[in-house]
Amino acid sequence: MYLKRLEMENFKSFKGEVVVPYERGFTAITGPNGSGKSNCGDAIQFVLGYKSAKDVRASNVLDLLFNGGKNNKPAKYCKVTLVFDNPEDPDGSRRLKIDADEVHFTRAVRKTRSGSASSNYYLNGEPSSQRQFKLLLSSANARADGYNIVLQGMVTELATMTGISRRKVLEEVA
Amino acid sequence: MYLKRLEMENFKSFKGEVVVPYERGFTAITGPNGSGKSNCGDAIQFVLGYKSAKDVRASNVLDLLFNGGKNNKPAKYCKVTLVFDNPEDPDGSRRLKIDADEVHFTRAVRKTRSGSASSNYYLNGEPSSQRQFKLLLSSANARADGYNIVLQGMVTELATMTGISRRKVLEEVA
Amino acid sequence: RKKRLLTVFKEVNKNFKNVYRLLSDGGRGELKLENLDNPFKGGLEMWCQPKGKSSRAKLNGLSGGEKSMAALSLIFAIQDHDPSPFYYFDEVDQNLDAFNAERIARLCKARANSAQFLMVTLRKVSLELADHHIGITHAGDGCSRRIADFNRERAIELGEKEEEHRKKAL
Amino acid sequence: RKKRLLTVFKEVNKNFKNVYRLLSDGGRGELKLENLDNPFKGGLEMWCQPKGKSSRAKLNGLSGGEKSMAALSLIFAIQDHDPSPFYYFDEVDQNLDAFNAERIARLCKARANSAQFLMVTLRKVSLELADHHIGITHAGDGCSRRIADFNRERAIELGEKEEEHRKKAL
Ligand SMILES: Nc1ncnc2c1ncn2[C@@H]1O[C@H](COP(=O)(O)OP(=O)(O)OP(=O)(O)O)[C@@H](O)[C@H]1O
Ligand SMILES: Nc1ncnc2c1ncn2[C@@H]1O[C@H](COP(=O)(O)OP(=O)(O)OP(=O)(O)O)[C@@H](O)[C@H]1O
Ligand SMILES: [Mg+2]
Ligand SMILES: [Mg+2]
Repeated sequence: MYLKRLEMENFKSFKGEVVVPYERGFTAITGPNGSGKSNCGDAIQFVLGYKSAKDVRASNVLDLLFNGGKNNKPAKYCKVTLVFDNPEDPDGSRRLKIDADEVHFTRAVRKTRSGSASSNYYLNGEPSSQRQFKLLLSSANARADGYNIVLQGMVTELATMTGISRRKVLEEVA
Repeated sequence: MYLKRLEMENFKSFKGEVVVPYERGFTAITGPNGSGKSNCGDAIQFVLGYKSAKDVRASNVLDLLFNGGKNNKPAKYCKVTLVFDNPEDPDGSRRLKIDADEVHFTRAVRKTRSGSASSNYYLNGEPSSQRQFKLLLSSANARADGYNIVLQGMVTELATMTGISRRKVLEEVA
Repeated sequence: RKKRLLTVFKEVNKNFKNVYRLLSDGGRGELKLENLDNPFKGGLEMWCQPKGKSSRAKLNGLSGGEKSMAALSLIFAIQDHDPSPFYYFDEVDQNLDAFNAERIARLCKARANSAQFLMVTLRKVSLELADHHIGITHAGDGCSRRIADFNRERAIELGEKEEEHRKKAL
Repeated sequence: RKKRLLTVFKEVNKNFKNVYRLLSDGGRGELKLENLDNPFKGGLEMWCQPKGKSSRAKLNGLSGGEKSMAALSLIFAIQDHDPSPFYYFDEVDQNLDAFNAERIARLCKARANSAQFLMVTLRKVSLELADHHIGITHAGDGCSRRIADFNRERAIELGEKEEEHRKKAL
């Protein structure tokens, strides 16, 4: 199982549809300051289910919709899809307990007429829920709240936090 | 007025006497991780009068004495001298209100027989006090608690602190 | 609950010792629970002795880079306890010197045989070791986009080219 | 007391606008007191619009490097208000790309005509622009020392040599 690609539509600084294909092995992502590298990480967290709004650097889920940049109109809706490769193991089982070679996890947020946000989840195109995402992903150990995703600044945070907070980190792992 | 040199004796990772000469203009200090670059900054703060023990990364002033490293004996005393150039301006005044072309600020800490620490201050070799250091240095704007000394990590701290803490920074400047 | 925490602690600590020794080229590191009888009353400390340093050194006396290597050892130790199919690291090599940045990149490369590693980095040494390269940029209009036909040479150039281009422009 | 704070605020804000525009190549930045009537009841925010970005962006949505440039602008703005004979910067360019690291180094170089700047850095672009170079190292025995006869070439080599030396050793 690996992450084959990230598909974003009007997510943060990504205007319109932008696809980022990933490979197996070791991939380096680079670019100037403020170019959108960490926004891709936020897009992954957005679908996997982030713990707190601080993880995606937005106080309100509507801050995640493309704000128009310099000369465009702000978007009214955004969508992110994570496409995982999910091959059959020799014993017939699959890491993600779904009988499909590719699994698409999609989350979309729309700004309603009253200005609030409505969130929808889709699994391979069929309506789903955040709960179902979490169940499927954590059984394959692809959670958002483990240390498999290390956000910018987390290394320094882990080195300088109090011993009590660090013990709490261990408790979450247990 | 500029800092001509830093003289350290058994301060943190600097065993015995080590002198670091400085020049006017723009000087870059480099070296591997853990080599002692930030310890030089701590030595400057040690003499200028740091605000909190966190500024020199030591919970107790005795932690600033050379701890012996791999094969040496821990030191019982450490000393740091800052040597400032203090030329006479065309109008006869000097930036540091002392009638000397060079001003040596020295601070020494000794571990007493009972295990506590005794701290002594010397100005051009004559006994002095932290209060006198602060008076002389702040009239020349060479304080330890202004933003003229930016310790490692302070930039990120300033960017991510709460608005209230940032307003307190402005109050200190006022 | 206490039993679970102590079992996880023993295993993560074993991993931490191994990873820290590997990353610090022979230094010694260990995790310590402040209160073994009732771990929920105390904290968890990382004790480290980088190669060639005294064993008396405290964590708060270590340098910025040494602290990051300790924290990264803990992250790898936790990952070993609970392996995931993919990992995402966002500029974890920021305050490391060339020596340590290369050690981290080599460890990611070695582990990339059994899991996918995605690493956001600005460091040349990490760009050189990666198998694949992705470039993200914005064209001054506030819209991020992916740079097409990107590879290792262009990635290293992006960091350096900025420097050359600036030199000419000044 | 309130009057003093408001006067300092006005002056530091004026400096901040100028420095931020210079450092971000045309972006706009401004300091904002949350509660102008009673500043001691509210905080101080940095509002920034990097070049080419929307004015609707909030400080917490900016990237790591953009936040550092805002904080550095504030540091320079405070220094302009209360100039000192010498400045000491410890790895302030850690999470900047080559573009921004060079802008900071150039600003230090320009200001070094009227005050002394001492900058601890691992970045090649800052080492290239400095007038003088100091090397600090330890010989694996826990004792720090100054490297004699150090200069710009040796400084840049120290960062790169680590990389070459590693390549040969592998
Ligand atoms: N909803 C949004 N719409 C448009 N742009 C946004 C939105 N949210 C954040 N941004 C912009 O995205 C940029 C931040 O991008 P990001 O944090 O991914 O940069 P980065 O490439 O990680 O940079 P660094 O190297 O400095 O960490 C900021 O300039 C911010 O203004
Ligand atoms: N009292 C002491 N005696 C001996 N060594 C000490 C003492 N206090 C701290 N040290 C050692 O000094 C080293 C830290 O040095 P310093 O913080 O100056 O590194 P640095 O060059 O700034 O590195 P980085 O690039 O990672 O920031 C640590 O290895 C620490 O163990
Ligand atoms: Mg980033
Ligand atoms: Mg340091």
